[in-house]
Amino acid sequence: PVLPSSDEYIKHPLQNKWALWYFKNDKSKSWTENLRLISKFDTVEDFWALYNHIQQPSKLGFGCDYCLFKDGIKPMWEDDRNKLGGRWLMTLNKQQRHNDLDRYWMETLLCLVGESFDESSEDVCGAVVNVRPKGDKIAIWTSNCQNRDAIVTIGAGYKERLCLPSKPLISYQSHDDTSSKSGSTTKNMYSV
Amino acid sequence: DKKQYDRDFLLGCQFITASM
Repeated sequence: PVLPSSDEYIKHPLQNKWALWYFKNDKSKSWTENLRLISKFDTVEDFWALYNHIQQPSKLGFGCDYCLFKDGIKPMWEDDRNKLGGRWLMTLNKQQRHNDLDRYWMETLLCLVGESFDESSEDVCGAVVNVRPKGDKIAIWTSNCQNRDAIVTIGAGYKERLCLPSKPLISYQSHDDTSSKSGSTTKNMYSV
Repeated sequence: DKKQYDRDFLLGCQFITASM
């Protein structure tokens, strides 16, 4: 009999182990109680096994989030690996929930698990999708808002990957500015 | 070696069941 090559037996290892989190907004519980770890994976095959098994973001209820973070990093500003960082933020209009949200989220996940930003991927902490009545958001979180070169590489590569037009720009905001803002707008540190 | 996978490779694995 012809035996399959060893490549067909072995799962493809990822550079990092990743953890997928789910947030469901239940007002009777605390923020941390509403955040649940779904599963961890460190191979391409296990990533798809999880992805194919769960709801797409457009099917989630309002107030829900998915967060995919490197193992050991909690999806919150306060984590040591996040507290000096920030996020590339993409805001979607209501129509895009039907047209773009699920596709953008999948591309975001592929950028992360595939380490698409070369050496700059080391700055990536994770990604978050927020499903909200006013418009959904997808963000890539990075570890240090002062690492301009890595952040701009990630932002430009991300925009290209999503096939976004050159305008409007997408913007990067530090978690420090986001958490301390007094109005509805946060200072943009970088834009691409 | 850094383990990088491009988009097409990853998508090609989506519906392949791993043998192990």
